Amino acid sequence: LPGDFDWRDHGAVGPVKNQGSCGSCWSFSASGALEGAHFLATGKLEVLSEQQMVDCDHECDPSEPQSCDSGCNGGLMTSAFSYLMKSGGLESEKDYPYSGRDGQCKFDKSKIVASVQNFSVVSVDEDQIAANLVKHGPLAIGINAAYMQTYIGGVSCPYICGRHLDHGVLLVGYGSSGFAPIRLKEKPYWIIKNSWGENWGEHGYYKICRGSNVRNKCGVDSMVSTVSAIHTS
Amino acid sequence: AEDPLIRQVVPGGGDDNDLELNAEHHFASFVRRFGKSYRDADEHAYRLSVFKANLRRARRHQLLDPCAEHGVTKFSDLTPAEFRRTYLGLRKSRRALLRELGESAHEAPVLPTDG
Repeated sequence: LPGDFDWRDHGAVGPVKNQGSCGSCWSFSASGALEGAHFLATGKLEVLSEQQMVDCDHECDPSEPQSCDSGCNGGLMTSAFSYLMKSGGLESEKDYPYSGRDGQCKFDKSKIVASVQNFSVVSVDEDQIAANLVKHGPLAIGINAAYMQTYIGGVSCPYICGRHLDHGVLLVGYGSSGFAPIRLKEKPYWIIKNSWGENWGEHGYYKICRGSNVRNKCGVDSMVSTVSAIHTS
Repeated sequence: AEDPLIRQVVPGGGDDNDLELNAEHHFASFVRRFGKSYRDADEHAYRLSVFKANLRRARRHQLLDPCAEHGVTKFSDLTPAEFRRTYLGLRKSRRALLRELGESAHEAPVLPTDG
């Protein structure tokens, strides 16, 4: 595994988006993972629609049938991947733009630009997460967002952080040497793309520590999924 | 001059008063910067009280998370509950997650990580 890796340097990550006042983070996480997978499959970066999932995806978690994707009221990335496999794929952001509100489904199958071939859940192991990131592209992950409301920049590594997952984001890379003054040493970190606009965090991104002595900080390793795309023209 | 290995992470000292004194100034700057508007004076006063609580919270986060920078963000006029309700949306119970991880249907194969 490379010591540092960032899919932004390889053109697999689209612009930072803004979900607005809508609990649709899960759809941004899922679309970001598919944007990356589609880039790996085709060499082309397509900015994909979240609104299609907000409006049309009502897929339920097979292990908990009362927990279903529900637009601005929340959802789950793996359920979204199931929906995308069933529906055929995602339209582009341009064809099905984001409104930040629940609306009627206006999905047009003829406008699909990216399709899911398969998806998997990655084990709670930082090396496996890094390997899947490098091999398959950006990963959809869950995180505990308690510290994100006040985050401005740097490598977040709270002494205490719950592992209850409440926010869906996109893991796009990792670094080996974020400086941690309190611990007087270089600290490795994950690079996470958020969906709260560019004027949040580090131009829309969040860094959180990783490594054997801080593993699964804020639950970051515990819900990781990877997706692969099929070529569509 | 502060010992970098030992930091106070509980309230104390005179910082609370400084924070209170500067909060209105910070709030005015926050409102301008993020283009916030409130429907009336009551709402404005309530949001100022929430903002003050979030300044204290940001300072707690800074002490508990010293490698990062915490402070005023565009969410500083929201209570934690409002923030969760409006901006977070991952529907997942821990129980369901563990069950899902136990299922093999969608488990990613183990990849080599050495060399």
